[in-house]
Amino acid sequence: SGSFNFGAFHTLDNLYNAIDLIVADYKSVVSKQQIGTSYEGRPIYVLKFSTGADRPGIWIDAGIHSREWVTQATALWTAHQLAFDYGKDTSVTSLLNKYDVFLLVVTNPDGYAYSHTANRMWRKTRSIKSGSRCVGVDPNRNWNAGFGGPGASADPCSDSYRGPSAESEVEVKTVANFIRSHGKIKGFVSIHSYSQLLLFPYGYKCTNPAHYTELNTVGKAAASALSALYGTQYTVGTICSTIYQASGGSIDWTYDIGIKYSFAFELRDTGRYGFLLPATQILPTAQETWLGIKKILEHVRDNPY
Amino acid sequence: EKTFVGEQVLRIKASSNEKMGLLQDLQSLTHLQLDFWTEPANPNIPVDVRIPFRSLQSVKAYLEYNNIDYTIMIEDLQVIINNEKEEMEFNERKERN
Repeated sequence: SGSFNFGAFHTLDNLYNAIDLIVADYKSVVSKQQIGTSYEGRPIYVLKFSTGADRPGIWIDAGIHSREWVTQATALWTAHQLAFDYGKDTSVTSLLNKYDVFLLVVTNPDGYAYSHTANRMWRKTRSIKSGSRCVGVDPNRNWNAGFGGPGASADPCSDSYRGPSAESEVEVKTVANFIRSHGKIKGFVSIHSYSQLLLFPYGYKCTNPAHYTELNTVGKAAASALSALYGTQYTVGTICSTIYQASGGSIDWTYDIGIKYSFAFELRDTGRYGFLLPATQILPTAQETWLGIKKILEHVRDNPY
Repeated sequence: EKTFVGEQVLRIKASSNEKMGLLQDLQSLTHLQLDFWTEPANPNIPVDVRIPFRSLQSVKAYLEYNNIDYTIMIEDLQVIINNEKEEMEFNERKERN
């Protein structure tokens, strides 16, 4: 309807209202599904972009670490762009004529709400564990991929606490269940911020994945497309070789269950604002990221497996 | 609501694996309550760390004693958070109007 300001940060309620507006504006392409409920009872909504039945799917999620506000903002802008481009942009149109796209704008709604109301620096979920005075689990250390290995903490007070068991967090289990039950997800993109990286498996171990060459080529093409708009430079590589060993991450899990095209973006910036990117950078960040995401989506579309 | 008055974010550049090891030692000092925005793992990637006001002097002394270069990335975190909040409120008022 044109009334929503994509260039501003918003509360969870506002984001959820915006999701409804996108669904209302583009009914023929987008629908909203509640795939679960967060620990504190908030709905977890995924947007389904679909133009036909029984299609393979591509998954995109954002904001698993709640304080990374530019990622949720980027995902919302991306949702609108994907819907808007269908029927106008040949690349998006041919993609959605073959694949469904599932977009989770707010992966960790409790954390997002908490970062808006109580602690701007909150990163984890808000689950309470008996016997601990500390709250929450790092949801990107909670997937069933090398769970409990290096690069995740066993200390419930740590910001990278892995949780008591893999998929102990309902926000993680909800997505994992959705991916498992769908059965035909062929691409998985997780959006984080910051530090300008495009990563692929593995993180829980420091060996290259079987499809290293292809993933590296696709990643470099995506980073190159992204940088064409504003010159933003990305580093591309495996999680372990590019940053550090980290166990229990989502894209390791998806890769190991057979989703070959598993990537994670770390959006802007490097060295000025960190997690507190000014709102004026939302639109440029979203626009450039979209070019990178599109490259990956096109590769998935053109290389069925 | 938690406030961050006087908290700084430092950007630390470890020029060798040895200095990276010193930053990892710093990470293990949990009483300092440091929040590593980027982890000390790879000398090619700078380490950004949010430091509570009461730990600021100790951390800077540690870095200077060990000849580890750093710059102040965010001078006072609360100032940025306040600006962000004001901007959000302004946008909401504008949308309501």
